[in-house]
Amino acid sequence: KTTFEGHQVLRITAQDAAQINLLKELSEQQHLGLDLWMEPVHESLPVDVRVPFNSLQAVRSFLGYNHIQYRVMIEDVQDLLDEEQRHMLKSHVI
Amino acid sequence: PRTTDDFDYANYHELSTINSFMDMLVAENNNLISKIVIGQSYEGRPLNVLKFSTGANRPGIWIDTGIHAREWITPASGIWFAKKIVNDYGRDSVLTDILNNYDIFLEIVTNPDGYQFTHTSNRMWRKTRKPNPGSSCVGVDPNRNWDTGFGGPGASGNPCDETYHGPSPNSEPEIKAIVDFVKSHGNLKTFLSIHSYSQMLLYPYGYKSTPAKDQAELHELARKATAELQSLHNTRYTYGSIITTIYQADGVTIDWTYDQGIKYSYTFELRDTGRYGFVLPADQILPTAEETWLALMVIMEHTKNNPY
Repeated sequence: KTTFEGHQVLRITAQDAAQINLLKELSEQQHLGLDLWMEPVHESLPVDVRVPFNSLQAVRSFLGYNHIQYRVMIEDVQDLLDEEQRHMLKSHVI
Repeated sequence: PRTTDDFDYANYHELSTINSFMDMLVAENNNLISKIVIGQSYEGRPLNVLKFSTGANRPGIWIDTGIHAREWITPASGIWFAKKIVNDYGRDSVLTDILNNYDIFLEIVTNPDGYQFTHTSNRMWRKTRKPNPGSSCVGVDPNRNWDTGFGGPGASGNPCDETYHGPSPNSEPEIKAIVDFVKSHGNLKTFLSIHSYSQMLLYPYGYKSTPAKDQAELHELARKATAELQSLHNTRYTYGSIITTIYQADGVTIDWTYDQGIKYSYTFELRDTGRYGFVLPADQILPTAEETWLALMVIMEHTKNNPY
């Protein structure tokens, strides 16, 4: 069973087309295992990306180095899924 | 639950529970609803469609939810829509009028293999579950597998990508089944494909920037539908063509349906704006379904009032 312990979802806000291009390059780095929930297309739209724990440092460094703004949208995906699971189990009992 | 009145609409459910719900709803309302099996998924699951009908030889309105497996809010909303139709028929004059003139087809779990996989192995799975020869990566993006703009730059040729378009148009049985149904029906007037998240109502095209010939009407109808949606919980939607509102996307559902002659082809992106993504909490199911229903009604009523 796949788990998502330590995975974070970042909401990235690009300021211009150059940053969008940087994010596109980032998204093509297969070894990072990124899951683009909302893809980099235009600076008017946010980019949401699920980042595995092992890639967090690389991604956050990349964003910081290139002065690309972001915030952590989901701190730990697995926590949220566990919460969802608890709700569903409780519902089953009811 | 022993009846659909007892069903827990405010929670997410496994595939078997959704299938039981559908059978129960049909049994309770067999004068209004029938279940059609339009095909089988790759793993052999039935592709169930609820048909709401009050007469023969009617034009049709199609609604699908759950084509991307991890977008759980969409089948949860689809379940609520099904019960809402039953509750409102004969009570709500607008819906009654629609159903007295049109059939409504509702496919609640459009990608059942993927949905099952999200419950058992990988909650964040999006694609189908068919293996890709020569690759260890499984599945195709079912919203890049349609035969309009297939294989263009707004899709990926890499089986390991989330937007992999597949080896050929309609390679996925889940898509082929809908294509065959649409062609054999021949008289669908509206096609609504429901996704999440990011709060958008989109119309063709995704594969090209040329405006659809009905763009003005589609745009105005999207404005009305999203305004009605927003009126309930102040959920703000953006709207427009896929390519101008989000990005180029090739081989998508509504580009194909529009080019088949189904003028009112739309795709929804339900809540939210960026706190939970695909893990929208269950306590938001009912508000999401309720507000979305208002928009669906605007589009369905417009369809009824503007025959073509």
